[in-house]
Amino acid sequence: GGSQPDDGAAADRIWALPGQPEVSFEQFSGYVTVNRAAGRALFYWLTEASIQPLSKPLVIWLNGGPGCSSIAYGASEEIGPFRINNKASGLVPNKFSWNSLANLLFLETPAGVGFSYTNRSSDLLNTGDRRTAKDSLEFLVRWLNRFPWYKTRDIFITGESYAGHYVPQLAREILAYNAKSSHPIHLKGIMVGNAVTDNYYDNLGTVTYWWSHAMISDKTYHELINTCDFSRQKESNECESLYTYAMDKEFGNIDQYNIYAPPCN
Amino acid sequence: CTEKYAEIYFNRPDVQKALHANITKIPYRWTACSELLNRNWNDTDVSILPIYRELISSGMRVWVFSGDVDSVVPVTATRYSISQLKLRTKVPWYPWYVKNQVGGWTEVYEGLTFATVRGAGHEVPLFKPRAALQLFKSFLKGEPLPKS
Repeated sequence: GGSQPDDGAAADRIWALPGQPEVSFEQFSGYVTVNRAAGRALFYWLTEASIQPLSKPLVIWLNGGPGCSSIAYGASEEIGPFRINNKASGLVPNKFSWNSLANLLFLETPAGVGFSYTNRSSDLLNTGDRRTAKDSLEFLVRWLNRFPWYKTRDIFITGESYAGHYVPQLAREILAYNAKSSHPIHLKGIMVGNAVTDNYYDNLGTVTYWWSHAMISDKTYHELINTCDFSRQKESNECESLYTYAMDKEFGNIDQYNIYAPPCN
Repeated sequence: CTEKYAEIYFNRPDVQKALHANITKIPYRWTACSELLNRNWNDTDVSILPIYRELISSGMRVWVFSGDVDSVVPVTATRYSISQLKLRTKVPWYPWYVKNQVGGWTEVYEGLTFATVRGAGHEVPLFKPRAALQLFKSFLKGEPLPKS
């Protein structure tokens, strides 16, 4: 009948998802309240390891955006045990799932992502890195109370793209928490991929990549380098126009997330 | 195109019931990315490099990887950023292998391991699942990626 945000682990057990193949591992999902006053609750999906889960670490996966769902991307497209079929009628196994090596905890953060929610609508209009890190830490502390057998396990945090912010920021929050706590969280490491890291170097490196991979002309490259201030959050109109020209007139109809793949029409 | 299937699947009432999701009847559909959040994101660090320095000095294992055919946060961007950390090299640049093929290139620095994944786009495990799994295996073990 559906769990409430602060029920125990047993209430969160998933018996089977519609169209799911038979599997040997356990799954849990549900909500953890991270801020009672605002009514903010984060949603998670735990897929335990397919072999000897008790001896395996816990790996938390975060997606970026900001605003994107780790259930949509991490779980359903990338490292999770299932892929959704093209009729969305069921699930098929992913033979390269990372749950062959670890227990995978997909976290939807911050509130407003996927099934995670807030009762204070202004939370959706003024969110950002800081609250995401704090709410994610609160989630983890409370989640470990719900699943106490993970408290002694090694924990790793991984993610991609804008999670290049979330992952190190959450790791830093955990270090600060551990410094004050008699029950430290056993965080061992982090891993990020294609991660947003530094405004200036990310932007400079991106434009350089476009030029070195022959996606833009020499002229556009030099104009971008000479016009844009890559350290700014918001670029000048002149710079924005150059970006638009590069993407609309020179890239062509490609998938920017994988330049040699056919675009999804 | 797979996120389109996710948009359908995770909005199915029977799927939400099985997941114990949406118990409060959220007034909008489940979506892979929230445009509302993205447009109203108003607190972002300009650079994460200072946090990397903190984490590395705490002794934490830090790995950074990059699919080399992504043009949104491309490998060049990541390399420019990492070079600002000015880390000493422990194991010099070499190609790593998965199933007798070059999986990418890697360098092990003091406190951070960097690896590229050859032919992978932004979502590395989607486009190169076998290579990504090898990367994950080495990361968990805390060992350099295989040289052969």
